[in-house]
Amino acid sequence: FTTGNPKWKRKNLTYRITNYTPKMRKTDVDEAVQKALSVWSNVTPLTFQKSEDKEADIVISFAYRDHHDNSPFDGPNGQLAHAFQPGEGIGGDVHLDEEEAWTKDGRGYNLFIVLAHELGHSLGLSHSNDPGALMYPTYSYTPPNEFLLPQDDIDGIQAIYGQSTTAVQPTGPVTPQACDPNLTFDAITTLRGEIIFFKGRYMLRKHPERAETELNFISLFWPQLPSGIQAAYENVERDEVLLFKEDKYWVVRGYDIAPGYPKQIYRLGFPKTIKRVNAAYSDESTGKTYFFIADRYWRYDENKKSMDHGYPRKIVSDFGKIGRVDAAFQKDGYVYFFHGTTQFQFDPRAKRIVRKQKSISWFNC
Amino acid sequence: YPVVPEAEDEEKTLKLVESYLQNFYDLQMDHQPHIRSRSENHLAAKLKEMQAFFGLEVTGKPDPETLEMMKKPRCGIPDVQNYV
Repeated sequence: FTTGNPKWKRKNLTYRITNYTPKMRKTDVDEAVQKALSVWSNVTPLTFQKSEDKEADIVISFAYRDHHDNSPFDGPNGQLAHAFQPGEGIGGDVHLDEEEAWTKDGRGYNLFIVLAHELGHSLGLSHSNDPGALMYPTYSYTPPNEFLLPQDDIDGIQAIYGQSTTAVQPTGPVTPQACDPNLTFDAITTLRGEIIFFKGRYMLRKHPERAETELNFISLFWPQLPSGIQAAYENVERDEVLLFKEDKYWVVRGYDIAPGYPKQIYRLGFPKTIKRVNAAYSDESTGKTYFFIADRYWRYDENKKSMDHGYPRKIVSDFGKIGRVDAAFQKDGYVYFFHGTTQFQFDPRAKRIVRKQKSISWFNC
Repeated sequence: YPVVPEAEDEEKTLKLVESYLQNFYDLQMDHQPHIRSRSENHLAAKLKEMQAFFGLEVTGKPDPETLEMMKKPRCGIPDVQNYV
């Protein structure tokens, strides 16, 4: 919260856009503003009405360097925008640095994302230290069509203005905490000696030489990728990682998404009845890759580039009672299967489970 | 690339750190040379506050992770509460 807890006394607020950046179409700027305002009106009783006359509670403008508010902008990058807490006059106003590369997609700086953050200040919120929060001070891109206001921001704004008037209260994504005993994973893969754990729009990155776990947005490394990766595996020999979501897959070659992806999973030999892959791992010593879907698994020969005959087979018949597999990876000759908050260590030579642990055992909690 | 001489690099780093902490952590700068040591403590304390906010290792020193965070594009509003 901002010191002194400033808030608007009225629920029905007005806004005005005084000028437009030449870098975007006027209609795209209007759309970004409306979408950013709805981020907050969707979770509170607040409403925003566009005002054509001079007065408005929130005045949005693009400004250049020193624009006479004691907070000059600094040119491209650095400070992208700022806003003023609720109040008369300049109170609630949003200033956007005209020298930034404003866009409506992942290039440059997405106007919608920055506006939604600044409007949080206009409504009385201060910065949050939750790295997944919209009110976190640094810029991070999320595809606007995938954007969900995080729970941290919902809690903050509702503490000021109360809950939404809708019958069902909106909730938002929570930032994963590495040592949360209830943490489960969407997918896991090794990547050049590190282990990458995928969860929602995040990836937890564990380097064997570093004690702490690094949390990043998937989009920070791979802006083209969607959130919610469902399966992943590393083909160490080809120095590639394959990432799956629904019926598509991407190839990361080195650290970059290879051109020409995503492709359909059916190219790998799955039948059309298969709509998604739950988990995968690749056995470097045999060149065989295992795909887990529901209670069955397929085996793919990386050298022949085709599925082996005689599959799918039942998971339980060859891997034991590990249930549905959320995520899997192979390391140092063992395969680690993740089912909810449980992790099974499987020895492919002995063909049996040799250990059962918590899902977060890799994070030095 | 031509290698930036170390002293110049240090000067640049110090300038980045000072302006970041002035902009976002309410660092007050005393430019009188005879109280340099107190302002250095003050700067280290502000640096620790910034590192704690971002969940970085709290060292009070401009280590690589801290500098990387300072270079990230961000909102112009300070992170400390007493900004009005």
